[in-house]
Amino acid sequence: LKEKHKILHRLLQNSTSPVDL
Amino acid sequence: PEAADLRSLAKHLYESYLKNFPLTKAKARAILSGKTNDNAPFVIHDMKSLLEGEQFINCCHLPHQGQQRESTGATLTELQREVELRFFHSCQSRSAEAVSEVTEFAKSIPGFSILDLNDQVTLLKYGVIEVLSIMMAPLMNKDGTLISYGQIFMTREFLKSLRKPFSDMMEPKFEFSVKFNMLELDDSDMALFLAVIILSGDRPGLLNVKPIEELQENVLHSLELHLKTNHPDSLHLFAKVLQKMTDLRQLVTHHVQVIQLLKESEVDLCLHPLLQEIMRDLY
Repeated sequence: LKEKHKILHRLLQNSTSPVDL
Repeated sequence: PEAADLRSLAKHLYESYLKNFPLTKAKARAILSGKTNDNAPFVIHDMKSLLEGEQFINCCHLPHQGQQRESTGATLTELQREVELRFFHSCQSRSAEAVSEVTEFAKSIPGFSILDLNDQVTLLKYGVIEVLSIMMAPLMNKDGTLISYGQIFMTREFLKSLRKPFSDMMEPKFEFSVKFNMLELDDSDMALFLAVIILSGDRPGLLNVKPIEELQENVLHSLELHLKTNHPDSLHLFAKVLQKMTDLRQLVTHHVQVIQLLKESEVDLCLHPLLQEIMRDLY
């Protein structure tokens, strides 16, 4: 499932929230 | 000692809520009732005021096609169409930011981060639109909603006047919010309720339900105790709050249907990648 949800996965793994939204 | 633990959990989640969500219910209600020292919000009630208020909305990275077309003599209908789409895109950008805020809040729930990573993804995928819908309630009254961090008030009538299916998007949220606001929950109650929603053990495809249900049970106990303390005169409030979870699921199902319709009817529509991930195969 995490493969199909790469951005959500990244948000969960990063310690801080800012990602390339 | 057990009650002390539950109170400590409520305090922790409230602090995380204040840290992660920029517009609290307390602030939103102050703006809506005019009891704030800040300027009153800019009111959007028609296409003209939407164009005027657009500079406040976070859509700077999107091309302002409408403004470019204006100088080349596009018809009013074409311009209106573009303004609606542009507004929809800016709503998407804000929604994606809000998903990021909800993720950070979820990660702060004790025990969430040690759940199976696939299950964390599932809980967010299915929970996030419910959480965002419930968080809209404090921003709304029967006449309209605050947007853009409380800088703008958009009227319910204007949202209803947009072309279909844009016009169908917000009305169910207003109907839900007006009833939900009658429960008069405050930000500390909301923090616990959001955690309960996120920790739903019946989401499709969960691999390991038991630890999620155990975490949720603990938060439920904390919510029950907190509501009794915070609202001593409100009878059966805990049960009433939990009943809202059923309405929330219907609200999300409707929202997903409208997005599907939009994808079919709007050739120019481009869904934000994060929202695409969440919507894909959802119900």
